[in-house]
Amino acid sequence: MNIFRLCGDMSHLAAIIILLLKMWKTRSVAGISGKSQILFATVFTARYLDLFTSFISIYNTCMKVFFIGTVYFTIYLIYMKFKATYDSNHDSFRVEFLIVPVGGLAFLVNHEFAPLEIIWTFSIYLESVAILPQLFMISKTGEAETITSHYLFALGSYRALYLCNWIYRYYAEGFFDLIAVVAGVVQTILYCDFFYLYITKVMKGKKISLPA
Amino acid sequence: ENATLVKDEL
Repeated sequence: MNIFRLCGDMSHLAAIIILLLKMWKTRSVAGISGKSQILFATVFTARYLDLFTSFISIYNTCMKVFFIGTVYFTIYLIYMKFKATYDSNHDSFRVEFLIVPVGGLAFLVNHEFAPLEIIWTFSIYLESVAILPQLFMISKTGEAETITSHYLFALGSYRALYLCNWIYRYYAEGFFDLIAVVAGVVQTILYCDFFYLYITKVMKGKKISLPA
Repeated sequence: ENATLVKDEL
């Protein structure tokens, strides 16, 4: 564990807590893409299959349980409890256009052609594009609530911090995982225009409103 | 090879 990865995990944790607070306090899921949350649930389920078979540390297990628990709770809030406030018309990204290519790529490009490894690779590739339905929804509605912007900033920062973690681990431990790094770079790049909007607007107390 | 490496990251 290193400071970059710890900050990354805390940023990820903060993003999930911000999202839950937004939903619980406002009792509304307006502006939140249910499809992205379903993709994140798929990512965590595929990645944490070893939750019960390989024990790394208390921290690792607790975080995995928390991530899986909260993402399914988020889906419950979106599609059941606060279903009336879910904006399905704007959450219209065709996720099959993500899942099929990512699934195919996981079969073709992986570290080892073994079931658990391919499923892990699938979760890495899927995570790098899982935010697209959410970004697409914001571009369609033309705006994002400030709290949603904070959620996205924390979520985007988590993988950017993981990139720093991989640089550190490369020099400190000689650890290098090309698949995770390339997917992490793609994932972080997807947030760049949002980061720009966040820093130029939200940091100055303005709301993010894209030219619809 | 990374495959044998235990996945210790979240």
